[in-house]
Amino acid sequence: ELSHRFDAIFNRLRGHGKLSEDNIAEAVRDVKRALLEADVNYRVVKKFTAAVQEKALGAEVLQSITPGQQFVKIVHNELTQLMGGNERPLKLHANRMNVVVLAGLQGSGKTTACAKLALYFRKQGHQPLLVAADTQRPAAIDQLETLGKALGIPVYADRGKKTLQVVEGALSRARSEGSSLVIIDTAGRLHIDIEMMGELKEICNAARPDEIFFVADAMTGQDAVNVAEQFYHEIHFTGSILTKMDGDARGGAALSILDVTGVPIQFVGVGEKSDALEVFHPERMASRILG
Amino acid sequence: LGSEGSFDDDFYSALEDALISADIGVELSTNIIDGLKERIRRDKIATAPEAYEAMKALLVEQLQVHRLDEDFPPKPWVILVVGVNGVGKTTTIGKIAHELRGKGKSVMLGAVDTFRAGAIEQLRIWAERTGSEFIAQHDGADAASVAFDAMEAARARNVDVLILDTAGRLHNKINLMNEIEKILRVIRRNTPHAPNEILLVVDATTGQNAMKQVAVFNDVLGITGLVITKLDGTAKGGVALALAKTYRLPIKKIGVGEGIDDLQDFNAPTYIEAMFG
Ligand SMILES: Nc1nc2c(ncn2[C@@H]2O[C@H](COP(=O)(O)OP(=O)(O)OP(=O)(O)O)[C@@H](O)[C@H]2O)c(=O)[nH]1
Ligand SMILES: Nc1nc2c(ncn2[C@@H]2O[C@H](COP(=O)(O)OP(=O)(O)OP(=O)(O)O)[C@@H](O)[C@H]2O)c(=O)[nH]1
Ligand SMILES: [Mg+2]
Ligand SMILES: [Mg+2]
Repeated sequence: ELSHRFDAIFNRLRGHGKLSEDNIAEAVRDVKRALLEADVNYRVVKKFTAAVQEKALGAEVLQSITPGQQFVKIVHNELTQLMGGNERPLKLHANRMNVVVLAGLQGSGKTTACAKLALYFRKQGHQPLLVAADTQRPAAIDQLETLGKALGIPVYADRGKKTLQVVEGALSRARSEGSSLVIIDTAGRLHIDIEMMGELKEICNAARPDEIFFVADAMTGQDAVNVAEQFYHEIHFTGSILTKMDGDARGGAALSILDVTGVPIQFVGVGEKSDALEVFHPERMASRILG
Repeated sequence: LGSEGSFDDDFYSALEDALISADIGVELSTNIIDGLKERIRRDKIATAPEAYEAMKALLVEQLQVHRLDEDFPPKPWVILVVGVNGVGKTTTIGKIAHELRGKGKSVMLGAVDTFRAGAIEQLRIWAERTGSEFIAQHDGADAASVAFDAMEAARARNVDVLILDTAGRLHNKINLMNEIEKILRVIRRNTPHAPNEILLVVDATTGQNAMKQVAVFNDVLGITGLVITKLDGTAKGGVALALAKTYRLPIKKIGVGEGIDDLQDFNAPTYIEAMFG
């Protein structure tokens, strides 16, 4: 299902019988503008539109009697391929203890996402343990404890202990209680904060997680590329969660993150409540980005 | 050399990329480049460094929005802080409180976010850290009623400044925008001169969606100023330029970290220098 912007590009092309290279170039410029306005990083846009232009200049489009339709199909396919090309199931095992770590910039929605994942996986039969390993934000522990309590899901916390001590303590408790899914909340941090990125690496080394989720805000602009690249470089996260998708941001950051890391977006946050978590749909995201 | 012919398409294209990568947005970036070409012609600019400085000067011009401060502020001076989720409202309030306390003002913080887990406790900690008074009810209480209580308490305790923290809310959620509108009405009914400031907090990492945020919040409440946070990251906060141009709203403060002192006055040349130094 195509969006308004796509219709506009399509209709402009449809006016022509067969397409010239100029027609294609103009349509590609339209797509470029649409993606930039949707917050896709300009480097990702250049790469994407170059690929589209190359395919669009092929015989298929130039000799087609419905070239407009062909062009739109190419764009949509390229986009959906990029969005969903890396899809893979989560590496969580049925009969043992699994560990996931959530990381990302300040305010991206990690703590909320931890509670959402806990509920999601409990519904699938897991026994989650939430871990309040953000030892620096004022009332971060309170926040996770309140969320866990409302869901009836245990939260491991140890006020006054350092982050790594909390992680070790949590793993220990998880093992003795038979938790099947340890979900570790971490403090928001800048990708350029060497000390905090170092701490994050240490958390991952200690936790040996099965999945590391990079949590990103859907309204992030051009900077998404820099942040994702750096986080990936430091901790090789295995999945992303795109939050606040219930907003009206086009979400181009998703394309940037996917393009620059090759790591799949596994979930999207669609609200503030703990049940507001959905599995990522590449097709839907592609339409949304194109506006 | 010296006419517009001395700079080729690649030069302008590279500048345009730099503008776009700073989140200035496609349309404004194009306008800036057009303005730059005009200025290069007018001033017969011949070298790349000079052209670059001319572009920065153009950007600074975009950001100049003036609004006079009160000479004799009423008491309590009421600041309502709003914005979408996770942008840094609560932390910014702590920083502003600290700054005001440093100037000898008495400050009260009102916990009007009664929705999010841990929100009241988070603000209470900032009140403690800054030696500010604190007023709250309980999780799930009616937000407007806490705002009312805070107004009454601020007057009763004769505080200089009352800062109200509100829940993050996405601007496309009609019920949440109705709620903040109701909170504003309750404040106004209680004290006609209040609120004296309505600050919208915007995250510097936000892309073009910031335009929609400002549009809606401004439409519903009438924003008096912006705070741009998280400029200590690598995001350039370029969307501030389109915001200044479109809404003529002053940027009052910028957030440059998570600490109590990490708040600065907005300064246009400094902002642009940090963006394109
Ligand atoms: N509307 C909406 N709000 C969300 C979503 N996810 C998180 N939030 C809100 O975003 C704000 C920030 O969420 P947190 O979970 O505290 O973010 P965080 O990444 O843990 O923040 P730090 O720990 O400070 O880095 C809160 O107001 C959440 O309720 C979402 O999918 N939709
Ligand atoms: N690096 C950096 N982090 C900031 C800045 N301002 C706030 N933060 C962090 O951003 C996160 C969110 O801040 P909050 O003050 O809770 O944001 P909020 O807008 O009140 O969030 P909600 O009430 O959930 O909507 C916290 O981790 C803060 O420490 C800033 O200027 N720089
Ligand atoms: Mg958190
Ligand atoms: Mg808050």
